[in-house]
Amino acid sequence: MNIFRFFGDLSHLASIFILIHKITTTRSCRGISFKTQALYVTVFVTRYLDLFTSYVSLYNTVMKIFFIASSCYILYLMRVRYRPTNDPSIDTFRLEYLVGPCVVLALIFNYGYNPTELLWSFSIFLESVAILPQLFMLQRTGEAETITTHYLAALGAYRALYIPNWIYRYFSEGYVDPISVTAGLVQTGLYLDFFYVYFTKVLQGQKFELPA
Amino acid sequence: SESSLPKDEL
Repeated sequence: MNIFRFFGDLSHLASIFILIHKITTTRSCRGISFKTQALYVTVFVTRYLDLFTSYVSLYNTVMKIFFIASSCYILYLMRVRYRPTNDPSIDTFRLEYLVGPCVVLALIFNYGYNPTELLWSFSIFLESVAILPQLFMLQRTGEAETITTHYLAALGAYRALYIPNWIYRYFSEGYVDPISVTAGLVQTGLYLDFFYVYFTKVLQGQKFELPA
Repeated sequence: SESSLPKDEL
């Protein structure tokens, strides 16, 4: 563990608390992509199956359980409690365009041909693109509530902070995980446009609006 | 590519 990974994980935690706070205080999941949230449940469940087979640390176990539980809770909020505020007609990204290629990539790039490794690899690839339905929705509506942009910023910062973590681990432990690094760079790259608007508008006190 | 890495990251 190093500070980059630790703050990355904290940022990830913060993003989830911000999202739950947004939904429960505004009593609305308007502006949030259900598809992206469903993909995160898939990512966490397929990656953290090893909860039952290998123990890393108490920190690791608690975080894994939290990510699975909180992502399921968000689906519950969107699908049951605040269902009327969820508008599927603007959440139109086709999931098969994401899931299909991730299955293929996992079959080609993995650290072993067994179910655990294949699902782990699949989850890494899927996580890297899981935000696309959300970003696509943002692009379509052209604007976002400020709290939603804070959620996205925290979520983007999480994987961005993993990059210095990997550099640090390479030099301190000789640890290299090419699958995570490649997918992590892609994942962070997808946020660049968003971050540009976030830093130049939202953090200057303006509303998040995309040029028409 | 058959050597499994330790999965200690989240």
